[in-house]
Amino acid sequence: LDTFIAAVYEHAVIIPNRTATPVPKEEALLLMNKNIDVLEKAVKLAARQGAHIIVTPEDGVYGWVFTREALYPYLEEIPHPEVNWIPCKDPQRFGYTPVQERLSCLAKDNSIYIVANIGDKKPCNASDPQCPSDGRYQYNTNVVFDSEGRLVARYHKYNLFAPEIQFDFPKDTEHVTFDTPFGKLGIFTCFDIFSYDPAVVVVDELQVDSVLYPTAWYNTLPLLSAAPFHSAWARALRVNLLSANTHNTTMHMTGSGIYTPEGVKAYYYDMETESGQLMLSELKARPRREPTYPAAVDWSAYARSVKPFSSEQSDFRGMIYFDEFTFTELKRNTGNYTVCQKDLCCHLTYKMSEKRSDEVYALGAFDGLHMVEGQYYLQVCTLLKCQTTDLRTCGEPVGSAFTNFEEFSLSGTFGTSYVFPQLILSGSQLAPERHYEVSRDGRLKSRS
Amino acid sequence: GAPLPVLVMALYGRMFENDPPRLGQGPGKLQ
Repeated sequence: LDTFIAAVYEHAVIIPNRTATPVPKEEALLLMNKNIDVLEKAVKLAARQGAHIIVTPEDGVYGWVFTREALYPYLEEIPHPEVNWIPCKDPQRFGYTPVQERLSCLAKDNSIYIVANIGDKKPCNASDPQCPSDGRYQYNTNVVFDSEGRLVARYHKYNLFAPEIQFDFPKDTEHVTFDTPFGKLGIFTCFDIFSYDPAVVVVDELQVDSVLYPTAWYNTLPLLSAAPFHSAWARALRVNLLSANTHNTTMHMTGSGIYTPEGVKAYYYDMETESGQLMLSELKARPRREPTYPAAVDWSAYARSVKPFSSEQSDFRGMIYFDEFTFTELKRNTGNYTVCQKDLCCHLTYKMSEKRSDEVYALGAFDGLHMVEGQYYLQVCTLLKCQTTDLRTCGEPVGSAFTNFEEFSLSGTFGTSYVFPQLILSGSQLAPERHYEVSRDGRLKSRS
Repeated sequence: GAPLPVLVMALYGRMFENDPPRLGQGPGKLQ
């Protein structure tokens, strides 16, 4: 197939009551079937509209509120796909696996690939020095059933998020890819997207065409919100990304989408209601082969070719999600600014429609190790609206902006070729690609 | 292009070669 129809479902997960002790297996299955009942409606709707595959969110079957012990009744033995198993046809082959059986039958009965996130358990004993004291490993696991109901992929999440104490780390990274009539697919989960391994490896080294991405992502403005971050990642890695997020406004969880190397095909962001949402879009099955496939960007070419803009004003420091940025204020309605931190210098040229007295913007730079909820090295150039006109609020989350930018060009002297370009408008909306572009020399710039 | 009410614009670079072996989830969790 040259093209295929992809579906993503943002699911408002039905979450079990918090309990430290395990519930009976029947109660666990009841809760999981309530969630799968909702997913089933989305699967049928997507299949009726011709979708070849549907991606559902991480924790979409049982939620995320668990101790290690309380999670156990929700787990099943998930075998390696090499066993060539169709749970719908042979449900007893690997013990009691009602969830896999139901998902497999859903896929088979609706002739659609289904991507879901469930829990895998693997018994172990004292001969394994790393075996946990309760005699089993518990893994956060993505599964894929093909349109005949066959288990074709199993991925154990490698980069667990700090609160995921109910799961174990797999011993090694797994690079899970598989071929389909609509291209080579890769798969990983949520926090993995910050990683080189597996996230970049499956794209750059294993050359997948599309990435399946279940996630349970809570939004943290200004730089770590789901839809902007994931759509930027897809553009930077030049790959299709099918991102299904959980929906829970209390936890600021929303932001799913279907993203491609050229831009956003569909996305959903809803902090007003508690309902789920199905998105579909037709995608190129093998984007690399398309004449429209974007050329690689040299992210520092432009910034290294220009002299830093001189400025009489002093820089100031500000925190963005525990990272200390170096900022400079945009004082007029138009201008050129440079701000530097360590090896990174960020250049901005801009023109506002008018300089509002009630809104302040700043240009910021960060070059260093991010230390909270994971440790990873960043180089970030950002233009952002400060929460108030007090410069001490630059970096704090802001929801709306009324200052219109007629022109802008943002670039940086990056020491990496992995740079994700984000552009977020008032109300956390993504900017349509017709308004901006990423030039080959590394400028995020307005289309004049 | 029309004027845009910009909230945030960012170039978010990842320096993978400097990262720890696993994206740090606290020493207690590492096997």
